[in-house]
Amino acid sequence: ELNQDQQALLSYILDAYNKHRIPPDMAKKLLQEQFSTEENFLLLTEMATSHVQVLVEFTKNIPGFQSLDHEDQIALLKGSAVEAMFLRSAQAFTRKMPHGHTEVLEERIRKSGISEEFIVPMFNFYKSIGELQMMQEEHALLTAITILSPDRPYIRDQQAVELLQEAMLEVLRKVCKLKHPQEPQHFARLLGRLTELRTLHHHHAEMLESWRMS
Amino acid sequence: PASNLGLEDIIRKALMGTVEE
Repeated sequence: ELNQDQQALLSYILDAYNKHRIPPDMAKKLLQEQFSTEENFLLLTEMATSHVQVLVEFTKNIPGFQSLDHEDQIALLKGSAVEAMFLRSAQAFTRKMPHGHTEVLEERIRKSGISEEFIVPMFNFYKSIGELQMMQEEHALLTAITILSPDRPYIRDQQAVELLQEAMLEVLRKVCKLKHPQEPQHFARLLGRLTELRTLHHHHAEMLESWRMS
Repeated sequence: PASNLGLEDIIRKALMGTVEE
């Protein structure tokens, strides 16, 4: 069972995760803007920017984050923004999005000049996240855990970050036991997605380069 | 607009900003 502190941590993180979302007018644009490679490119760039802002607002609410060294806060966010973005957009490809949005978003991504070699691993990741049937609590905790990775470049006080991440991992482990009692491997599979995210992150830099070129 | 700022600029700006209620 979660102890009192863990329960408080979980509801606090979940509340922040639900509160800080891509603004509704952005979602409307997703549906309204007409379909061309340029439009899709601009829209995805705008969504990525808005997503970084949403991510920072969420991260400010992670208990202990704002007491970390200021430059370490920047390094953590810079190092994890891409992964957190893929994780959050993965939710769009599970049952979370209203009917129709997912198909439109998928079409826009496929027709935005991003080369096929990046599209395939991206949608494989979305599919593997979907298969895990994750609860909102798991998404919120996994996002916080991704951000609090002590091994990001330029982190000076890795131990302080590690302590925060460990507290989150412990809560996630218990949540997995409670929410997926018949799947003992569930927690391990969630952590496995984090490694998959790292590969996507690695591809992302190359993807941006080739996207700019085309 | 924010979209032509670099990733770090967007992060610094958002971190500085007050949490809007």
